[in-house]
Amino acid sequence: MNVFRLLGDISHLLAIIILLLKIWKTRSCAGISGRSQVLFAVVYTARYLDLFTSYISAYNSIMKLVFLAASYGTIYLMFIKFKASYDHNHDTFRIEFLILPCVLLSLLINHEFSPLEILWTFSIYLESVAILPQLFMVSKTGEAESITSHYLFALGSYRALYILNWIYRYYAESHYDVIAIVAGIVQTVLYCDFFYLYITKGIYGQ
Amino acid sequence: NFTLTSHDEL
Repeated sequence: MNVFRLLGDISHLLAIIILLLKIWKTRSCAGISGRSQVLFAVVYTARYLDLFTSYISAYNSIMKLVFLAASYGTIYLMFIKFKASYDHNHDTFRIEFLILPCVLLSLLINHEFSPLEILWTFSIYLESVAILPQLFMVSKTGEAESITSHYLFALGSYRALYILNWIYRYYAESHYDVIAIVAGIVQTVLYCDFFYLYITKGIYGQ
Repeated sequence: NFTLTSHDEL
């Protein structure tokens, strides 16, 4: 554990909490892509199956459980409790165009051809593009509430901080995972346009 | 020391 990794995890946790609080406080999930949230639930489920097979640390297990619970909690709020506020009409990104290539790629490029390893790889690939329905929704409506922007900024920062963590680990521990690194860079690049808008609007727009 | 199956990150 290094400071970049810790900050990345905190940023990730913050993003999830911001989203849950936003939906809970406003009793509405307007402007939030249910499709992205479903993809994130798939990502966490596929990746954290190793909760049953390998123990790393209490921190690791607790964080995994929190991410799973928060993700399914978000889905419950969006699709059941505050279903009426869900913005179907603007959430139209075809997620099969993301899922199928990720399935294919994880079968072709992985560290080991075993079920858990393929699921882990699939989750890494899918996570890198899971935000696209949300970004598509924001660009389609041409606006995002400031709280949604904070959510996206925290969520994007998480993988950017992980890149710093990977650079650190490469030099300090000779540890690297090419699949995670490449997918993490793709994931971060997808947020660049949003980061630019968030920073320039945040500073000059108010 | 690159390990295949131990993914210690979240």
